[in-house]
Amino acid sequence: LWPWPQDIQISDQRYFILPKNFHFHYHAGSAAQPGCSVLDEAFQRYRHLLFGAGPWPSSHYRGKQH
Amino acid sequence: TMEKNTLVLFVVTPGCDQLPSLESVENYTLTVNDEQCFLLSETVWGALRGLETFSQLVWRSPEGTFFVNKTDIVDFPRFPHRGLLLDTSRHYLPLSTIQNTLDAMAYNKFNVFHWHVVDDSSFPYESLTFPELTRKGSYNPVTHIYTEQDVKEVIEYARLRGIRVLVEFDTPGHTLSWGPGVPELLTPCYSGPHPSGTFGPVNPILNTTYEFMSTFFLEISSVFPDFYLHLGGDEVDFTCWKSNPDIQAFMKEKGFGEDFKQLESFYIQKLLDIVSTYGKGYVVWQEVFDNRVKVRPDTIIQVWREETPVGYLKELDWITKAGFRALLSAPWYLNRISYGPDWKEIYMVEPLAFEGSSEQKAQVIGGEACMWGEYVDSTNLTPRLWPRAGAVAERLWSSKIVTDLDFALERLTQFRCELLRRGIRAQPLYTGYCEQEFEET
Repeated sequence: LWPWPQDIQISDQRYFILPKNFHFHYHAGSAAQPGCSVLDEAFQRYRHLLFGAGPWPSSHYRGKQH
Repeated sequence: TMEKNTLVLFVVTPGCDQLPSLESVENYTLTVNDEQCFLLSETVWGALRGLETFSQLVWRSPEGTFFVNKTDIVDFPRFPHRGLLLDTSRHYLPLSTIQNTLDAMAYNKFNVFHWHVVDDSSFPYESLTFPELTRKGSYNPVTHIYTEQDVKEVIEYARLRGIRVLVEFDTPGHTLSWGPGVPELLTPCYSGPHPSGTFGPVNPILNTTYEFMSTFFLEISSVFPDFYLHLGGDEVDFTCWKSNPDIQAFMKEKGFGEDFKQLESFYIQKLLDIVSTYGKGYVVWQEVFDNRVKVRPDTIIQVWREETPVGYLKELDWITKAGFRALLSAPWYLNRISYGPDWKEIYMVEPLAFEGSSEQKAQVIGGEACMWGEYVDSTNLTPRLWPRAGAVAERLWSSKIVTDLDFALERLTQFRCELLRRGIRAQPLYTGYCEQEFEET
């Protein structure tokens, strides 16, 4: 991570993410909801930064074991 | 392994349509465990910082599967003002280069783009009220300018990344490019009894100067929405003023003697009064403080000189002792380069390492990495900035105790590869390679 957070605990336990299933979601009680331009656009940017434009899995990895 | 398919976001305070400010709260907590993948923040700006962190937590195995580890993060910035100065006068920077820099700033959690938009060399800011400034002061009035639309785009692009735009119009010095567009704004220099044909700083003795400044800064105050404007005030060359007989007479009349600092103060005070009437706050370079110009108590003083009149830490001591807020830039002039790992020196700067009370230290609100434009344009800006500016970013965001150089090198090296993957041309820190080298997209 850069810059390093003020307080962080990280464990070896891990979770897998399938890009086609993954999405950002506003909590029902959140003050920001769909239509919030700052976050709607950030979701799109970060989705692209994380996984690229797709398709998933990319041809580079297709055929390899999950 | 379990799948995570949602990052749930909870923002406490509404504010999607607002602009970030110095007072914006950027705290967030990020939790990834069996039960949840949850980002909580007070504001949308904190949510942006948390999303960036989440994006750095996700990694990819050699087989191409994405993973995120079980994580708990409580995070907040150490300083509220974490800036990057770009000079777009000495060389012009295209809009796309500015946007690319804003992207990289967001990846590093910077939150202020200090846009030193004009200087001696050129006046690319297209003024609606005084279009001649650009027509006669830019390198090319068609291609090398920032139109009203360009400026709006920069401000919105920055806002969407939680970045403020602090614009600087440095006066009375560094204004040679203003001269052709506004006749009689600059001081005619003299060689003996005759005008030499050259011009110096803004002429501080004419009423027309202040009429111009009132109108010009009225426009600037409305175009740039941030509460603060940067009014410069550095490196005023007194030679020209000294040579001008009208200025000499004015000095006598005002009782300034031979002290041209008093004339500079006279000008800056009038300018600050003008800007204050538009409801704006201001940031100024340290000379304004050093020359004892009377400024409002909420003025922010930016320290840029490393050794004069004193070392920069002593200067911070003086400024904060006088009750002003301070920004540090002196050790972070990234336009100065050397062969080797100069990021380490940048990284090890401790902005609060001066003798002073805790109240004084609280007056240091952050700092800025500066990239002046003499030797930098869009061909080399980005790799000269990154990841060196990242060293400043961590110093301004992370805790004071995060100073281990080996730990930093390991992370910064990896982060540099991540910057490459994201399309930012970042120069290497040492030998090595990245799995994904830079590819133009």
